[in-house]
Amino acid sequence: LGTDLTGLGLNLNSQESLHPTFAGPFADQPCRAQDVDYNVPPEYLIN
Amino acid sequence: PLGPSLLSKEHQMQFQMMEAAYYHLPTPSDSEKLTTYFHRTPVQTPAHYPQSQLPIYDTVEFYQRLSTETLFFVFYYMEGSKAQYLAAKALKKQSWRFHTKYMMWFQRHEEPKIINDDYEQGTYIYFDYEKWSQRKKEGFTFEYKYLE
Amino acid sequence: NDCEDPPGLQEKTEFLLKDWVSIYSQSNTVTRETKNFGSFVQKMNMYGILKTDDLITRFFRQATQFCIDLVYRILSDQTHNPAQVKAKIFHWIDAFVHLIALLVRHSGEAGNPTTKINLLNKVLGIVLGILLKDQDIRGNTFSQLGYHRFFLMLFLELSVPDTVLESLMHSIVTAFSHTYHLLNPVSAPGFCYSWIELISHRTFIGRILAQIAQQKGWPLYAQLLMDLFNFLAPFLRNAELAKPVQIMYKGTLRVLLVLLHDFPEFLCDYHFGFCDVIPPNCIQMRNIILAAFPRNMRLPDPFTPNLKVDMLNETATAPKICSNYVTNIQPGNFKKDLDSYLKARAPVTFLSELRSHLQISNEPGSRYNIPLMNALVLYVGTQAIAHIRSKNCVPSTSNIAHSAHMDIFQNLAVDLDTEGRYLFLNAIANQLRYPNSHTHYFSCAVLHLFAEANTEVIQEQITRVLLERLIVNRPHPWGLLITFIELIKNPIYKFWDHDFVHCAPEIAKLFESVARSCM
Repeated sequence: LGTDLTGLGLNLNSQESLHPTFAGPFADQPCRAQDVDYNVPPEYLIN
Repeated sequence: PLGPSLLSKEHQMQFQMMEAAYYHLPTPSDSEKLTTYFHRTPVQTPAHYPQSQLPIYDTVEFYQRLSTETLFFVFYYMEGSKAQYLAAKALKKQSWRFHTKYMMWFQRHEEPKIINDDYEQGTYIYFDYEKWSQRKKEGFTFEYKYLE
Repeated sequence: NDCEDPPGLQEKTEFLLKDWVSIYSQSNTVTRETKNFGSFVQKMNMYGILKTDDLITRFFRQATQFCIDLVYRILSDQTHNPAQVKAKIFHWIDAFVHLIALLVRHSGEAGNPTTKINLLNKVLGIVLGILLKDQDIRGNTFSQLGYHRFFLMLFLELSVPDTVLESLMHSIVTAFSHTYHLLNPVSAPGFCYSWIELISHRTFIGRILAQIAQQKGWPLYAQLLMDLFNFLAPFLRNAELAKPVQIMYKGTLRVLLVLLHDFPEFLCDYHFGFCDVIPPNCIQMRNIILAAFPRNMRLPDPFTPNLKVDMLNETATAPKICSNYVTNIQPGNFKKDLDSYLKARAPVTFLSELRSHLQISNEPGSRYNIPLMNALVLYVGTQAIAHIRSKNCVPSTSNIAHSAHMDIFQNLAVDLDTEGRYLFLNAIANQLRYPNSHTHYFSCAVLHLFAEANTEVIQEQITRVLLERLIVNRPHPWGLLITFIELIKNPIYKFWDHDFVHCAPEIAKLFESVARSCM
């Protein structure tokens, strides 16, 4: 009967696109805000 | 009606290579830039901890509900990420201003005594990330060229 | 060419690489790094590395080999804890990648992209070659880690917001797509898990499917998905999946769901080629592709009573099929006979020879040429639609009968064995998608075949082919639903009179539950 595709960790009803936070084919959670690289002002890169 | 089909020699060979690779699956952090503090390495937490994040986590509104200290933590420990960006936006909405030379967040404690085109001067609260605490600074000159 | 590297090149390469890694670790501000890069390039020049194209190639090959050897050394060194191992490896690879990205970014004149892209292709080709050789030599001890890191970080470095790199985006994505295609899992099964990570990375998908103008990246990505299905197909042909296959299969489902959600038009346009390679028993995976419909389309509820599909505007429009399927109708004289039969219903022998063209072996389970079957069915169907429209009619179950096109379909239904007819009916069912002229025509065609069947076996098999696509977990293609609903609702098909509908209590119950949700 296949798989319940709602259980693969993707928010299929999301109004937003999924690919910007797609965490990869083996991850069962989308990327969190701290996982996604962002083009922050260079001054924020404080290291 | 196609029924099962036997793997050809070539496919069996491919399967062996796949199987060998299966024991060294890529982990999420293999695909992420090296960060100083937070790697994308999921840690198994007790099942009764929330295992999935709420979709609202990704919004400025959510970050505005976080305490100032939390926002500073996100800002300084999740560098270069969307979380840092959202934390900065939430801080600005709470009248914090980022000083690009000291790389610290300042907030007016009262109306500045002097304001002109180049700077303002007065008493400020600032967050010192080295001592990890908020401090008051009197007679501080905030030069606008350092205002992000 | 294999002639020896000039003496001393290896030492120079190692020295320069180590030097760069230490520079890279210290410079953490953009300005300092650019200054350091400038002086490092002078050093490379001083060592004569940049003197000729051949030397540059040798340098990169040596440097890559050095990094890969280092990866295996660090992996085998048990003194480090796993987290440290990766950090150490990534530290070297990321530095090497950063050097390459800067060289690509700054090589050649500002306005001349060719030098940059040539250098990128050169480096990708070198790493590709070393990977394939390494996999051959090491076999099961091959490690994907270093290569995975290399390709991913180089793509991310070349995808940063930068005016020069942005202007090269299409060429950069094309270079990586070609490399990933050459690295496809059939050629590099030891790299398959990293490969699917690379082609489905959020930045790569965003670039190739969304940010490159006029969907020019779509054919490139379709090729990569075909590579993935080609690799998985033999392992998916059997119901029980071994764990390593299960992981790849589940990963593929995730990628398809992201595409279904964000780029359904992409799946719509390339569905035909995908159905050629997805094994017929992968019902749900195929349904994900067939269920895609354009985002600007509103699908009428399939359970709407008296839904008039032929009255829908979309039914008049043919779907885009971005596969050159007609070229699959081989050999040439078969295509010629086919066209002449469609035109003049002659030669009459054409029908009796049809099966011999489709059957390629007597081996149960692989007797038929599936791509030829799929292409033949779609070609005859599209010719039928054109023929009916040329008479200013809209295809319907009444006017698709008594035609050369339907002769062919009826002949296939009668003349093929169970396996062949299953593939034939699948070829039809694969066209039951969102509202368009193909969905409508093939829905009428399969219902017509049911109504005109001369034996109940054909009717049962039509029911099985539709049913097996409906009982799997969602999603279900719209065209499949409206066809099945019509079959069980419209009394002219006398569906409920057939014994096979009541062949077992759970089957009868299943039909009744479907019927209830339709009424």
